[in-house]
Amino acid sequence: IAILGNTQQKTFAVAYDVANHRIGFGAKGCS
Amino acid sequence: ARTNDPNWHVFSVSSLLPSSACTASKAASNSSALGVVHRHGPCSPVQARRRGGGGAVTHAEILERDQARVDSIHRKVAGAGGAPSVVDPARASEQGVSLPAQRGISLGTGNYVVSVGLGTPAKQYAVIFDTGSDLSWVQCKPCADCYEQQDPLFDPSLSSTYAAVACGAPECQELDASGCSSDSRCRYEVQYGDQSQTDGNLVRDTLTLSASDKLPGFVFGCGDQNAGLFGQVDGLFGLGREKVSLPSQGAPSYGPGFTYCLPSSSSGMGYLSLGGAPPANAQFTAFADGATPSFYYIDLVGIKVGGRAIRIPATAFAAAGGTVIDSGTVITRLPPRAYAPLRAAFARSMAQYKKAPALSILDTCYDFTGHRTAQIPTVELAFAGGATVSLDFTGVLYVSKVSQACLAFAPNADDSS
Repeated sequence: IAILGNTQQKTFAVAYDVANHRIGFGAKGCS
Repeated sequence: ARTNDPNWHVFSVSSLLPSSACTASKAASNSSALGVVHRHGPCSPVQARRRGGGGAVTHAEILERDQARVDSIHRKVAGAGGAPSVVDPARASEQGVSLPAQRGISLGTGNYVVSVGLGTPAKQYAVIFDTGSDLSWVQCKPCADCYEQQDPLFDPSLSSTYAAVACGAPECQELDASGCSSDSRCRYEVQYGDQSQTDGNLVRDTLTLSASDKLPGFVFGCGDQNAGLFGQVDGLFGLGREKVSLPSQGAPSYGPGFTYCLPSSSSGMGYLSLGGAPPANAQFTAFADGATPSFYYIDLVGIKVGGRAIRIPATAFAAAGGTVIDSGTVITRLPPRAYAPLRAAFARSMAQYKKAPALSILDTCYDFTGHRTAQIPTVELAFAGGATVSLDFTGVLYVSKVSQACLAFAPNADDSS
């Protein structure tokens, strides 16, 4: 398998939208 | 200079390394989000103690442990490490318990930590947060065999809301690794892929996320025999997909989801929040099917470098078994048939810079010594459904030092792994 590691996730708001069975990436998410 | 070109990151070389001082501001006290800090950065309470008594972890060590975690994830997905194994009967007899063990993935570096409150009155504990495992645990009193940790051990006798989980309780039955002690307490054992291990009682107590956010009856492990690569953290909180995970237990109160943001620098602060609406600017991709119940699978389908799609065989990702998103793996691993063209395209764009030696698993490194500013191409990841995510600059380069900044991707061993 490929693995998306945490370095590549930095600064994104990574939203695990379990109810809708999807994952979202929001840029500049830490501010 | 391509300052205004959206396909390039232009940066000051002097800004490559993180500050040695914590620059993060604490989350507002009325916020329900937990502050996320890098375990080895200056904001980490664990690191603050390390400075007094031990050396810092090197980048090479972080990357070597990262490979151990990746190897362990591969084994678990392949099923080799996923099947329950039986505890040594002699040891089980000695403890008066007989229970199967659950082998998880390697802890690796456990890069990011949050601070949570447990018990009544609540006491704070610094714990690793991990989307690749499910059971949360902290070290507890009395402890037969605990490693030295950041804070005093959790003491059940000081909490008015503590309760043991009985053997017959559904939470005990649902935990694969459950068993009974001679006094009918539910025992758990987790063996991680790197041989780290925690054993203890399954218990429940109030989890405090903030002054206004409490989760009564939170089920977690009260570890009394723990050993391995935990450093000095007080425990680990699992954010995986199974029922016992923090998001699953928090779902009735907050909804069945969570969001985190990992800071760009080890001297900065991010957050972890349960429930809530996803950010308005988010691009979404559907969860993909996957065999391992703890992991979150997604479909990575393509990569762009400097705004141009690189040529990756259409079957490269699917043939490799899909993609897992993991908060605990540092470096993204790609099938070789995807990594090779990424590396080639990146190297073509970096031809004007002097090459630097490889850093552990990172084989494409550059020396920016003597440059005031430098530029690297953007890297975008394309997911099923059309979501395209342009990585932050800090997600493209892994900077050990100014003379050794590396493309922050690595290949898996072969296309079938």
